[in-house]
Amino acid sequence: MNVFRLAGDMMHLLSIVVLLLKITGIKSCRGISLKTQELYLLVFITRYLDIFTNFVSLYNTVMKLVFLGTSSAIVYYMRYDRIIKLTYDKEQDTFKYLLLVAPSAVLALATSHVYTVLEVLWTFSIYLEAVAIMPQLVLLQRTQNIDNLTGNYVFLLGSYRGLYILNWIYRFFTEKHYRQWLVWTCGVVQTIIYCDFFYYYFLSWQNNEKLALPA
Amino acid sequence: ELYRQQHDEL
Repeated sequence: MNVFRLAGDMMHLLSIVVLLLKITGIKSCRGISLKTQELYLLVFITRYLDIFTNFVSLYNTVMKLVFLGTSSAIVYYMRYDRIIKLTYDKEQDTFKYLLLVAPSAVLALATSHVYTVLEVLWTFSIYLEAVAIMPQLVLLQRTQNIDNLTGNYVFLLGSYRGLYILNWIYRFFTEKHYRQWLVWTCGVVQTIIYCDFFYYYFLSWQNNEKLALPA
Repeated sequence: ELYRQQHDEL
């Protein structure tokens, strides 16, 4: 494992910690898209089905369990916690699941490397992860007064994706036969989706103003 | 081997 991969994973973990701190600390999930969170939960479930059959390292197994556990907790809080669910912007969070899930499923069936259940679901998770942030970005555009934690959450997630690209570049030059066009294409698409957000995030940081995305 | 390499990330 190289330093980019580790840093990427830590950013990912940190983004989840920031989100959980926001939700449980101030008992509010304002500005957070439940749809994106549920899609991430689906991504983790479909990708980590190999948790018992494909042992890579203790680090991987623990991280998989952490991601599954924390994303389940976030969805649980937003859906069922008596106080927190009241702060969810349900009317604004209108992105259609099917718009993201259906194309991912079709593409997974069409392009899977091997046709086993695990492999098709893994491919599905790669496609779905690339676009799962979209409901969140749409919701951010609609939210006035985005709070710092929400802005930082999305920034950390975007950084995780960027660092993974550096990790792939590193692996491409240091490992034999490391050719993963599917993963790379999806990863680059996913990172491009964040570009607009990054632009406004840095602008607000530079001008010391509150983050706001133009509609 | 290819499978392992493809699936060793998170």
